[in-house]
Amino acid sequence: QTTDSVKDEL
Amino acid sequence: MNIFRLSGDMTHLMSVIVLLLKIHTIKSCAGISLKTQELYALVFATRYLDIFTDFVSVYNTIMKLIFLATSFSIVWYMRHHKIVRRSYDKEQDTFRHLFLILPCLILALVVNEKFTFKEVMWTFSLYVEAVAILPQLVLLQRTKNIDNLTGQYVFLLGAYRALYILNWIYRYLTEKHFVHWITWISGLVQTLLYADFFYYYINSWKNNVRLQLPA
Repeated sequence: QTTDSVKDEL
Repeated sequence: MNIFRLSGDMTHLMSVIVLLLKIHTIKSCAGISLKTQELYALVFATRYLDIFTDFVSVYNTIMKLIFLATSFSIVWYMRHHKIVRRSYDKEQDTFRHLFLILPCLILALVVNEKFTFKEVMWTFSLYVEAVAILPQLVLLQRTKNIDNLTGQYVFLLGAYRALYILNWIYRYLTEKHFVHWITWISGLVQTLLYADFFYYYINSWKNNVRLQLPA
């Protein structure tokens, strides 16, 4: 599933 | 990925490397708050729950593993290493971090983007990260002795979040629908907590004097 954009941050 | 975020991640990485080097080479953790380190281990443990389920990128996974490994090993060093633990200032490092954790948990249960376990844990980790530096700042005020590695550690830690704010502004301007109030507000609160430290740190650096925090 596409990760929520801010979730691709550390 | 943008330059603000990459330099933010690198600054964050530098902060934990500086701390590990300090503890590992001089076998001392004087001036370091174990409470703050435990809070950071909690932040990474609750934020990176999806490390093996949601693959984002090699970079993302490697950095998550590094942050988890460094934060837990710093806590281990300070608690169990026979030499390092002797230099831990437990009389001064008395901040009851439970009084930070519980409100963050309650807030995460109330204010979140989705009421699922993962989302609540992720939000909880954001709130805890925002206040995790408080025991360290309190300890610095009390002990007054800010050796330059500890000063550098706190400075890099604050700089990483400040760079992340630039990253969020950049992403808001360049990506549609990039609106994440919870992330932005907790990140802003976190950076503001460093504001006075930044002020005194930069001043001491400019005047080339030892860093002294006011009483």
